[in-house]
Amino acid sequence: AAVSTSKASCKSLCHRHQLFINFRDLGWHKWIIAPKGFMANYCHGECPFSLTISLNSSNYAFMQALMHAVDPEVPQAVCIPTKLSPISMLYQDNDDNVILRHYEDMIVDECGCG
Amino acid sequence: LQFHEHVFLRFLGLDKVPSPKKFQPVPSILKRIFQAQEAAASTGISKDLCYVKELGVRGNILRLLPDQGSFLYSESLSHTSCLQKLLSFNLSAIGDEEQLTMAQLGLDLGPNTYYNLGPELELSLSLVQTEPHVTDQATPKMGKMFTLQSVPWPQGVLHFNLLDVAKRNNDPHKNLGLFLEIVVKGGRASGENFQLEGTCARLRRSLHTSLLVVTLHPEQCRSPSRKRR
Repeated sequence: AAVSTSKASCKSLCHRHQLFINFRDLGWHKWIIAPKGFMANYCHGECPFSLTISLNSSNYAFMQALMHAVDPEVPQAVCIPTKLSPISMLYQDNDDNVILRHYEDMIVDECGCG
Repeated sequence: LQFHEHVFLRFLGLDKVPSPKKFQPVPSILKRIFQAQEAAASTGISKDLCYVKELGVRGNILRLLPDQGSFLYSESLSHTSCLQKLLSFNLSAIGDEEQLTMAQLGLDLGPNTYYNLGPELELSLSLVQTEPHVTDQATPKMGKMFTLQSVPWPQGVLHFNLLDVAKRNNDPHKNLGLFLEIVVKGGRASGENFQLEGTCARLRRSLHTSLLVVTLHPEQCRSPSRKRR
């Protein structure tokens, strides 16, 4: 039988929320040479069963959403990053050393139900 | 935004907020590497963050260490000695767990526009035993000379690979100490005289030395996974 699911509005569905942290707001522009800030995006939103297929989800998420629809005791699939990218930071430390450091998986590019 | 600053700083490998008095000049090589990385990240091209293509070495942390040494003025300067300088680099910023993959000394003798085709110089680098964090030792204890190089006339930046020297010396609680001497070998090609003192004074003014160090952080850079058979 068709499983009835809550009509989640678009806004509440799992998607990437953009958040830019400007280093100047933290007073860090005095020692971070570049970049001027970084995208601290995050993933948030529901993963209803009816949409798991279209929400860039894993098969596991599809199964978990199906199980949740049948037995609400089973937790819903969650909204997680599915594509990440690195950042590089050029800064100066207290010994006047100029440091360039790469950090991977720092920026959330895409989200999905996992 | 209640921002747990100390957490982010520790993540960056820092124990407190740096408060530099003035920004050091950023060498073009670091700018180039930074911009290449930014461009790759913005176009979604995945790049090996643990290999510095521009330098041809593995590593994910690049540091430019300023020289904290000082010029030496001693009467015993031979009449052709142009300058003697103690070079001192503070290696304590390098974490114990980091692997050193590059240590490149940069000697910027200034633009060759200062000199019209002369004089020829001879440049020597020797190790010295430095006390931790003492930068203006009057008479350094000389160690082995490891570079002797002739330079047709003062020009641009000269690079020297100090990886072995730095590895042998990489006791993070000590500075890497070197002794630099520049000797004038000869006048201009035409044999005319030139003002030794004026040339050396200009060299002392324009000389800029720094050490570019690349390290690999093993937790952030797993060795490249073996190809599946």
